Amino acid sequence: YNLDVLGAQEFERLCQSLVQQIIGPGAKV
Amino acid sequence: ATFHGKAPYPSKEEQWGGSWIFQAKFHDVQQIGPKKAREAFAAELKDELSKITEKYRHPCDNFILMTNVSLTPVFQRGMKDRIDNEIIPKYPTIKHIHVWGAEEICRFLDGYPMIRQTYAHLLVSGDIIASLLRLIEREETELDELVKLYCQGCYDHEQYAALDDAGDVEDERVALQRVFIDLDVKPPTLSKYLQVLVPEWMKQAAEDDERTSALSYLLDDSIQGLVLTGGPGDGKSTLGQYLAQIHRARLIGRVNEL
Repeated sequence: YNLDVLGAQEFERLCQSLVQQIIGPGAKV
Repeated sequence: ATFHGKAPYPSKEEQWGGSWIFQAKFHDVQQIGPKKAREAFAAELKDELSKITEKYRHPCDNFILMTNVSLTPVFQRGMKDRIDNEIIPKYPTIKHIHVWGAEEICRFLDGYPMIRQTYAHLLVSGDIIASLLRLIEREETELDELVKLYCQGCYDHEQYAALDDAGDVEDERVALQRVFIDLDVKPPTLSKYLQVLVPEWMKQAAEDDERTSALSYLLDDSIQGLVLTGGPGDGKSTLGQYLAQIHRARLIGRVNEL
C-alpha cells in the first residue's frame, strides 16, 4: 500500500478507523 | 483518539488497560524524503510525550503514535531502535508507548479488509483490479478511462528503481531508465536435429543479423513466455518493473518520454 498518496486528512481518517477497529468502537475520536 | 478501559491490544493474550491516547502524524515523504520525515517524526514523538507528561499532565497509560513514515527496522541504527532505546525510556510514567510506522499500518490493512476497501481507490492496486473486473461483468464501461488512469498512476508511482528491496531506503531515488542498458544477445545456433524443437521466433531471430537487442525479445508479442533466472539482487524485479513501465507507457501514450 502506498500510504503517502493519502495526504494528511485521509491518513488521519484511516488511523481513526484502525483505532476503532482494533481498540473498539468505544474509542472517542 | 482517546479510550478508557481494557482492549484486546497488543494481543488477545496481553491486553492493556487504563487511559489510552492515540495520535496520527502524516508527513509528505515524497516531498521531504524519508530521512527528514523520520527525523521529524522522532521530534514529534518527544514533543507529544513531553506535552502529555509535563505540560497537560493527561492521565495516560498507553500512548500510540501512528505515522505514514517508514521506520527502518535496521538493528541498532534504525529509527525503531532509536525510539525504543533512547526516546521511550525517558517517559517512564507512561506504561506503554507504541509507534505504528508505515509497515505496521500496512499489516493492519492486510488484516482489516473493510478499512482497506474504504480507501481502496487510493491504496490498493489488487482491489482496484477486482473492482474493474466487477465493472466488466456489469458491462458498465468507462473502462478505457479507468484503465488509463490506473496505468497513469502506476506509471508515476513506479518510475524509480526499488533500491529499498536491496536495503537502501535513503533519499536519493534512481529513475529506472538511468539504470537500464540494453544488451546484445543472440539465440544459440543449434544442430539441424534440434532445430525442429526451436520455436519459430527463435529461428527467425537467429537468421536476422541485425537483431541483437535483448529488449526486442522482451517486447516481442510473438514470444509467449520467457524465464529469467538470477540470484538475489541481480535485477529480475527491476527488469520486470521496467517492462511493465514500457507497457504502461504504451497504453498512456508516453513511450517517447520513457
